[in-house]
Amino acid sequence: LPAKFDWRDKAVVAPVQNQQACGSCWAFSVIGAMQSVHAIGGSQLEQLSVQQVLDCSFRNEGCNGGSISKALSWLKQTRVKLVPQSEYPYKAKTGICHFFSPSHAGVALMNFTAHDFSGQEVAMMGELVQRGPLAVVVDAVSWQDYLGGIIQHHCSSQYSNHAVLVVGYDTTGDIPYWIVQNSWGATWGNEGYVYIKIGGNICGIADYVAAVFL
Amino acid sequence: ENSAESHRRLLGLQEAVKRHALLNSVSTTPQSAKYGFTQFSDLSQEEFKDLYLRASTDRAPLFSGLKIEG
Repeated sequence: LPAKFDWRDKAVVAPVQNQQACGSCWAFSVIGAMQSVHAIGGSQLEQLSVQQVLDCSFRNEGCNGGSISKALSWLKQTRVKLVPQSEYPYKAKTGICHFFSPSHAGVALMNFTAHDFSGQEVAMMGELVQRGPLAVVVDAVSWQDYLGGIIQHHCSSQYSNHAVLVVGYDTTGDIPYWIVQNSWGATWGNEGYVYIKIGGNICGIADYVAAVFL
Repeated sequence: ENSAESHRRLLGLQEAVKRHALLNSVSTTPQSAKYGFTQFSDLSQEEFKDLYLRASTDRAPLFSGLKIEG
């Protein structure tokens, strides 16, 4: 594995989004993984509709919350095509699901894997390099006050409450860390990103790790 | 009503100052995380959780290693 790897260097990670006052992190995380893997496959990087997942993933609860696993299971079972964000823009409110004809262009999920990598974060680095950005759940209670730097403390595992996207890692310095894209806007943290120490399952980053296949 | 809202926000900020001191107390290296005022600082921790931390806990099987064939 390379000592440092960042999918942003390959121009396959979309800009940081802002979920606003809507509990839609789970949808941003899933969409982030899908649009990156789509771009890794050779397509142009295109922002896909978070609102479509928010409105249509019926086993989740829209802005009241949801889970990565339920969203991915729904995408896999229905083979629904996700349309570009420009066609179904984000409103930060749960709305009525808009349907598109089967001939409408979009990106569908073929399959996904989900594993617990706790105690195996080196293998998780391999998963990131091999599969693309990873949708994960974390404990983000202390992130309310996070300004920047590498999180090493005050973050529990097994009490996940927030979904984010792991886009890279860096092990070249004294403290190896994950590079994680959040959905609270680019003014939060390190220009919208948070760095989490690798090893020790800090913030529960390795508890639930999903990779997508298109 | 505005006064009640202002008071609530002031309490949120006072609570935040205490949290920052605790969180920064173990920042021992230059790379360590720093904590301070963000766009969420005027929310109480409960309000923050209610609004932004809405992902359900997911569980997955333990990663069993890469398969080696042949």
